[in-house]
Amino acid sequence: SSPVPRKLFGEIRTPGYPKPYPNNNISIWDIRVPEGYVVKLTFRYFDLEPSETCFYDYVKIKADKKSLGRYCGQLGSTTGNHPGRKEFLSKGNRMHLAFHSDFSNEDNGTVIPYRGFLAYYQAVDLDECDPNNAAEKDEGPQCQHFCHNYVGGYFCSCRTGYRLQSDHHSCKVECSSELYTEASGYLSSPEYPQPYPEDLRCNYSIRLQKGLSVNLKFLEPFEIDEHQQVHCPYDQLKIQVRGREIGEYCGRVSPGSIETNSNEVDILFFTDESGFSRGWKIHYTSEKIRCPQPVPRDQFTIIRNPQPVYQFQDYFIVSCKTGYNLMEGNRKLMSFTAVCQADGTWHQSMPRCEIVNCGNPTDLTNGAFSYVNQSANNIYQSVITYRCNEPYYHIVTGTGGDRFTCSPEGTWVDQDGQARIPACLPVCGKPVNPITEFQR
Amino acid sequence: ILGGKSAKRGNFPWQALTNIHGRGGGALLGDRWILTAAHTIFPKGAGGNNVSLDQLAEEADIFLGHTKVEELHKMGNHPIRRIFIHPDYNPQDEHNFNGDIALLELKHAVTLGPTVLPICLPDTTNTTFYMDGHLGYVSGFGVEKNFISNHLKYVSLPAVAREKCQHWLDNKKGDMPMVFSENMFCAGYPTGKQDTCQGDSGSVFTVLDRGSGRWVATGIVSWGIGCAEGYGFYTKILNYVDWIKGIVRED
Repeated sequence: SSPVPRKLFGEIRTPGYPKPYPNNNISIWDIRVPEGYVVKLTFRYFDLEPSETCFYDYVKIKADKKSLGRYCGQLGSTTGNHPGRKEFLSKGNRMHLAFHSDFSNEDNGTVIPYRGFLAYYQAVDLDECDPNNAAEKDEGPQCQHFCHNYVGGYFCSCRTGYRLQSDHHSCKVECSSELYTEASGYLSSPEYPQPYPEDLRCNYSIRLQKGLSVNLKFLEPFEIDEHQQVHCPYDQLKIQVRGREIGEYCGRVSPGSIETNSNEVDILFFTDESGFSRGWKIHYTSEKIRCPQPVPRDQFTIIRNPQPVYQFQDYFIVSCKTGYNLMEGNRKLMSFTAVCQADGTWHQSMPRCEIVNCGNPTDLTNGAFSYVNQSANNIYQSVITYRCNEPYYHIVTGTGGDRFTCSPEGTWVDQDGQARIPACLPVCGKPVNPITEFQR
Repeated sequence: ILGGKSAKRGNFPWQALTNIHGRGGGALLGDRWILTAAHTIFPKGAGGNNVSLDQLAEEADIFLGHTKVEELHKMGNHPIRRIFIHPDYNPQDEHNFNGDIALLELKHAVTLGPTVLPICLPDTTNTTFYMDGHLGYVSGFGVEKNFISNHLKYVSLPAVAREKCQHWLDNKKGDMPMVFSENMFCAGYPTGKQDTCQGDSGSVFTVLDRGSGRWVATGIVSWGIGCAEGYGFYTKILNYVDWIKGIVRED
């Protein structure tokens, strides 16, 4: 009995081969090749004493705890069991040969020199991925998902969304940190629309650039285990926006479409240890985040070229009607522009429009002014009239006359738009009390 | 004023009382000019004419707004900023009062009212005011019956034809060869007792323009031979209107 060294090939020969083998010989060979290989044995030369059922001399081949046959005889002999060119293949990496010769090789008193056999074996790669090559019939597949054979071995891999476990064989769903950064896409529960696995702790994160808003649209079918009385006790689909939960869903009624107004959305999916619901699928899209529609604070405010929708980086310009000033607090503004920011807010709040005030009119030396309008104030479109202290002075005006109006620019101007006020000039030669002669 | 009457307040609101080299008069133009005679500032033959105009302006007293001298003084004087003497006036020539006209610019404009009002200047196209017999009025604080008056007086005098003035003057020429230039006119009566006199110099001879209803200054009391002994001679303002406007408007 001699163990054959773990080589990739070799030969087995009967003792003394090519000389006739001795009588009363029992030779055993244990062929072993490296793991990942199987043994393939062929007889190059086979010449044993033939007998019925190989009763006298024989070689017995065994592998994988099964007999591969008992052989004897010569090529062309009517009795015996010559192996011919047969290839003996093990399932494992071992093969056992046992040779037995009886006490003689005489036939009718004549010694016939049977020379024995010469056999070659080689290690053949075992395709571990072939289920037919399973060592045990009740063994399952080598890998839960994908099996990859190579010379001398094999390895397993998993489908997308699964992770190979430490046993290098089984696959478990990997959905704890799925990241989506494209402007649009699809995400779904594992195996969708097939029932999702149990014990899931999935986290799908959508992260887009600032200024974009994610919109979620649930597709059909939508099935998550539920309870009639208790809200989502078994499995839950949660949606978080910037860390804040905005909804928890289960059941068979789709949430429809959700506008998140955020560039950061997380979808969490938790399942318990059982259930046969088909899960969910979401088509997400993105658009520039919207800002609230600008609303004037008063009836004198004008929003230039208003748009039906304002989105990130859009802006609007505000002005006032004629005779009104843009004001922010107590400060007068020359202009106003607000830009829609990435967070959906305007970078400045809406100003207000305040009526122009021209202030007190310039006093007229040797004269006075009076208000034409009843309200007697200095606001836009108020009107005053200048006059002189008659009869000692007379008024001299420009071509615009003696009426001054509070202009949109905040100045008092005459009808020609000039700001220069009239002048009171002396009246000459008009004594109030001239001399009167009586006696003639 | 000889042979005149007392003026009431408001009769001659343009009348100014001056005290530069003694009593004189003037007339308000606009609200900050005083029209007067140049010789009230640079008297003829006076040795002190070396004083500068600035100093004279500083020292001159001008009063407005009343008919009584005492009340005028109480109301306070109106300081002068500048003095303009007509370039034709020659203080050295005692016999020639040609160019006897000056303007005084007040430092502060006066507020007009019933007792302070300006006189008008004549329209340069209208010469009727100087025609023989055209009546005018002269007011002043000058001598009356040998006493300087403390009250504003006025007298009505007719303008006289140039020939009459010259003829009368020629008869007087033997004693004093006075010049009667075209820039003068005379008014009054050859033997009448109504005339202007010392202290009235600088006051204005005014006429009522009935067309406009305004009183117009046609002359400035300038010189005479005695008082109430014949005609009085006045600077003809009509010939100086451009000069006056040139100064007043420029300012």
